[in-house]
Amino acid sequence: KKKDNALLRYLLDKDDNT
Amino acid sequence: PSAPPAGLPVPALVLEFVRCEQDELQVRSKISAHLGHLQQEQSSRSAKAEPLSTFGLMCHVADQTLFSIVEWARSCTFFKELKVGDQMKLLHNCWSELLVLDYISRQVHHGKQDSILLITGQEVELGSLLAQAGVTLAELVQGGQELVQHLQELQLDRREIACFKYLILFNPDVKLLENQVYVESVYEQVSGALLEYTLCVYPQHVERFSQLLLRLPELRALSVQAEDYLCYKHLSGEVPCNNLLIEMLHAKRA
Repeated sequence: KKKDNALLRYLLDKDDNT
Repeated sequence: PSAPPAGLPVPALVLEFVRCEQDELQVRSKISAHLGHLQQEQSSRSAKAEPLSTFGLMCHVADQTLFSIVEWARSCTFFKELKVGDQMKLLHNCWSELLVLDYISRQVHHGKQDSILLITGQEVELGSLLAQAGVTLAELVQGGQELVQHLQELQLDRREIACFKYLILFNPDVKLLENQVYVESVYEQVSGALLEYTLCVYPQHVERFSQLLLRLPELRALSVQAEDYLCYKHLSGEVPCNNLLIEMLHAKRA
């Protein structure tokens, strides 16, 4: 299930968004 | 409306929401460029590549629109306050509603009953779409047209659409959030700002706020229908490989 969310997590996590 | 009656300012929060809106032309050119690239890639891979079907085109547009929805959410002050886990839960809950709202709000201003205007500027004739469609898609399109008509009658404006996006994103019904209280308080603030906005810009229409809010469950119902339809198409292998769209479908059904 974790793998399913990988792209969204990447998009939210990238750059300054911590 | 360009300005409210003298003495009644547009609520600051509503102005902030409008300021955070993405530039439609920029989003359009980004998505169009992506689609152009995709079609080029397809035709270079095979000499007799079939042109994208209307459904395939709409899936690609929806997928790319989802990327821009995530970008928009990340730019919101309120959203930034949340941890990624909560951000994901909120987006999993509302991605299809935000997609339907994007579609509906474009249709409201497009003003043509017999065609759909995509963000890319392409127009899809409803007649030809419905001719190939089954009952489910026909019902979906019909439901969409009815909601568009309701909102056209209300003359929904772009500030109200901006508020809708926040009411949808910060849905207080989403469960198991780390920061539930915060999401509820944002929802309250946004609905308060929308109420204030409708009272100051449409003072002759005191029912406006409640009439606007009544449209949200209709939008929700449409988005559930649209998701079911997409799931069915996905399971029968008809949804082109769209990363984010399919990931969202999986996440919600998991």
